[in-house]
Amino acid sequence: MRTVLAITNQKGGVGKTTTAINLGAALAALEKRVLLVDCDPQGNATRGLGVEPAPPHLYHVLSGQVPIAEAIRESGFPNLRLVPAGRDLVGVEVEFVGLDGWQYRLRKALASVDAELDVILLDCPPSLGHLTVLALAAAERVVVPMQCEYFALEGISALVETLGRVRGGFNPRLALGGILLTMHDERTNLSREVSDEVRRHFGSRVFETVVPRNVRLAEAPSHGQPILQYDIKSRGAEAYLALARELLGRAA
Amino acid sequence: MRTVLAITNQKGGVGKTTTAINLGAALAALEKRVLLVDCDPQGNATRGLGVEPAPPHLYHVLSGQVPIAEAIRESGFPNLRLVPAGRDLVGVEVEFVGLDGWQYRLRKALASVDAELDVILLDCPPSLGHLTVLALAAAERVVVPMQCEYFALEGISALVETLGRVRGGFNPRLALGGILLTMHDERTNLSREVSDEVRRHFGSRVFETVVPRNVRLAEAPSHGQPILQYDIKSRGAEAYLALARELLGRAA
Ligand SMILES: Nc1ncnc2c1ncn2[C@@H]1O[C@H](COP(=O)(O)OP(=O)(O)OP(=O)(O)O)[C@@H](O)[C@H]1O
Ligand SMILES: Nc1ncnc2c1ncn2[C@@H]1O[C@H](COP(=O)(O)OP(=O)(O)OP(=O)(O)O)[C@@H](O)[C@H]1O
Ligand SMILES: [Mg+2]
Ligand SMILES: [Mg+2]
Repeated sequence: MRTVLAITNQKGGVGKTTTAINLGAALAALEKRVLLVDCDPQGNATRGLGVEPAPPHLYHVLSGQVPIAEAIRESGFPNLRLVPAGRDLVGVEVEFVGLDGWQYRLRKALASVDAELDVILLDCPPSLGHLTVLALAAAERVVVPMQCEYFALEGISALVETLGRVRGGFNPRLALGGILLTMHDERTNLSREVSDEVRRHFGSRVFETVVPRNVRLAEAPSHGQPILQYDIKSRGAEAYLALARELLGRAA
Repeated sequence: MRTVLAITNQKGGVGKTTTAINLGAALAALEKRVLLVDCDPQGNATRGLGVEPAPPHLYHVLSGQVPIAEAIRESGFPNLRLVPAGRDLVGVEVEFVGLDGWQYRLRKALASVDAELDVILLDCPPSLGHLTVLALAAAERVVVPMQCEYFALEGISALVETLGRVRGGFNPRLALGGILLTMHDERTNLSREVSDEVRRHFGSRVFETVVPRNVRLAEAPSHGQPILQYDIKSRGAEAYLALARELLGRAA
């Protein structure tokens, strides 16, 4: 199943980082060797796993200062390792302008370690800038978390258009791995209406698994732990385990 | 009270657009002549007010194709007008690189219409790229919506650092107007803990008004209306009216 998944959506706050951390941990719990790469200068995936963003981190890998193997850290969760992000990762947005072949730097770095890995997850920032392009060039599939809210619907067509451009440009193998409905609150009509609309539009490209709104998912990062460690009995943990199984089933 | 407020936070999904639309409408209801400028290529503020993103929009103003007066639209809510955003606004992130004085383009455009206005609100995208820099160069004060969640705390120091750089660089008048706690859910400890922590850090720079999590706020944009029009009796409408009054009181 060796695969590289970009977790992306330029709409902010839709659960990209929460999905990257917890899908990563769920796949690790199912005996996959997982590497999570934090491609967001905010470093939420790094902090959410309780890892310090001290150098070397992704910036030092992309700028060619260290091989990626030197930036890989243990996450504290078995089978799950991390390449952290620090604030200077922002530099990529200006330093790479005009540099030939910059889009492939992450893909090339990952190729040097992929023999020891089953799954690589790339957590993207909420924009379609250089860092997201680097991730889309390195990925084989894209997982798109989508809140069950109105603005989330708006952003999808821009995203699908970007995926088409990337596929037509520098990464012909890129496929949509699936749309993941997140923060679903079964008490509100809004959640139901939006999820029905998304399934009408995208059909089987929407994961069966829906992640409910669950405060335990929002609490876990303040303890530096994935949900499977923080509260295995929670609905959030159940959902991400189900998602991991569904993903492995689709890839088979 | 003529003032230009940037609504910004590079953390995604914290309520920037919801605050821009509803604070704008609340100030308009209090007889202020308000212009909302959508600086996000996603165009959520534009769509949330039911306005089509057809040209001319902000991109055509910033690239010098039309004066800003030609891009201003009615919002359907008295005293509230809008400069829409379209997807080609993304072009600013690449086309302006290296262009002398590009940071001041929005500020200059707004100076030509400010005689007829009391308040200008700038809704920013979830990043610290060119569009946010344009807004920070044009603004006198910054309002920072912050979710009552863990990752929100993480992002604040990066933001405060950026504000310092902007103040030291090209906009010495830029001040922090206030931090606004949003999506506060009094049923969870997490909301209480985060808001206590924010008040400990920032004291009186945090607005007294706290916006509760209120599904009516998330429903309103799908009807193209601010909350004051969609459901004036809701807790969301109350909060944004209180915020508008608090802001006017602080500015006096
Ligand atoms: N299913 C859920 N239930 C409850 N809270 C959630 C859920 N998923 C995410 N959250 C919380 O919602 C907020 C936004 O989630 P997250 O930071 O993962 O989104 P993101 O898309 O990575 O944001 P950004 O666009 O800034 O990168 C966080 O505070 C997170 O803890
Ligand atoms: N107080 C609230 N109660 C409930 N839902 C809210 C509240 N404020 C915002 N929302 C909803 O949460 C989502 C995120 O809010 P919004 O889009 O305003 O954030 P943003 O910071 O502008 O996001 P982005 O970073 O993508 O620009 C939206 O679906 C919005 O309707
Ligand atoms: Mg994130
Ligand atoms: Mg927004």
